[in-house]
Amino acid sequence: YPVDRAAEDEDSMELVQQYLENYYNLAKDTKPFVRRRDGGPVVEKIREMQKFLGLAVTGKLDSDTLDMMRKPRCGVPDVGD
Amino acid sequence: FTTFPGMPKWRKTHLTYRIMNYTLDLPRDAVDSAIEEALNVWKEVTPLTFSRTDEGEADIKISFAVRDHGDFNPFDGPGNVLGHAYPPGSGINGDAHFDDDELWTRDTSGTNLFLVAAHELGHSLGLFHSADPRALMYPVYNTLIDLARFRLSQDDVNGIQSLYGPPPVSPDDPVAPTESVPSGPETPAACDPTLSFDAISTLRGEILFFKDRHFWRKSLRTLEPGFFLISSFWPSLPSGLDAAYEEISKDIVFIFKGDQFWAIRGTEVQAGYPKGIHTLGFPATVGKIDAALFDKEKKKTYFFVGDKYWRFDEKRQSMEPGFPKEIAEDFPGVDPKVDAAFEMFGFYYFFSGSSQLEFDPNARQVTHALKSRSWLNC
Repeated sequence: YPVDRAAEDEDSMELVQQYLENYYNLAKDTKPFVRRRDGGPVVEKIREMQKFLGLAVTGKLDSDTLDMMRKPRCGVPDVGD
Repeated sequence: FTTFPGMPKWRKTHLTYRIMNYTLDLPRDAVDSAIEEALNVWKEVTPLTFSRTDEGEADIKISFAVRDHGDFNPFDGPGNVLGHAYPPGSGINGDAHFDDDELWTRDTSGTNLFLVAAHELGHSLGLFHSADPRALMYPVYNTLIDLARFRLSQDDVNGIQSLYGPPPVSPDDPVAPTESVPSGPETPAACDPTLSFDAISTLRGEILFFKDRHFWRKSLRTLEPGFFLISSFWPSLPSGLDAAYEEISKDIVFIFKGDQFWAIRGTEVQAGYPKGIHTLGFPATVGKIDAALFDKEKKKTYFFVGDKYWRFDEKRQSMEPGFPKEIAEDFPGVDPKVDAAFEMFGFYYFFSGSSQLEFDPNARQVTHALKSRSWLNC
């Protein structure tokens, strides 16, 4: 079970990193996100995404946020250049 | 709403578009129709007009592609990214790309092409994403949307009009009287559950629901329909109509009552009308028709009389041989008698009493059963 959990974590980390780079202008070379950390650029971007998409702004990867990131969408970014 | 950084927008109001290739998921005419309806959504609320070209350059080039398709923005296979588009400008700018690893459909059983096209073309016109979940420009695809009730949100309208302003009022546009008709004992109530209609027609992207002396005028851009006396727009027309349809390519609405019919453009009743319905090719046994709808892809008009129907070729201007046929034969699930009918989004909508059926003419099956009043935002 712990192994699955780690694998699942790994997937969500990759998903969120990719999503924030694609749609919220997260710099490509940002250090990979660590779930426990409360601050840093990725958490700020998670907050920005949650606010834009009308989710609870927690800065955490809760299930609503993960569900939203897995929904089909437009490929144009939500913010930035 | 947001616009792209630097607020790029088209410096002209007439734009050309070209469909570069087609998905194999849908018939070509369904793709043509979805794109045209999607452009109409924006045309309705701006001064913009669009014309299609099938060769050479175009402002907006529409294409289907999978994975890497030459713009450094590869698609990602089924799901996730459905499409993308580029802001106004030359070259790739203005173009809209659709991921052909999605299953493109006319309804919502797959990914609805009309809906995604209306969103992507919003980008082609200069809109960026909206944070309003009700807005068409919200980035996440809404799998639960009811197409029959689709309309732009106020946020979408505010956004596009911040770039191009509102539509001009053209001289022959039916200018609504200063106020709708106040409801009273003799006026039909929009949300009466037993509400039925005499006749229904589209008119320049809007839908007119006729009942007794009145009609509701429903636009895709507003929640509430307007409610008016027929005589306030067309004083010479009778009330209690039998049928109506819009010959879209001629910008004419034909109105039927008894054995006569009229032709109107905007608020103008055309000279030489009314004419007898038998000039269209009906036999003398037909004294009136129940309903009519125009299929803009086929350029044919379907007339419904009792349990039978005729088909009229608008290009040849003649009734087609081999008719009448039984309605049940070609429209399984649609019971006679039909009170009113119209075509929108590639579907036929049939009204009988307080019930309405949405019919897919390609699948030849009923796809939705609704209340007749469902378009009136009840």
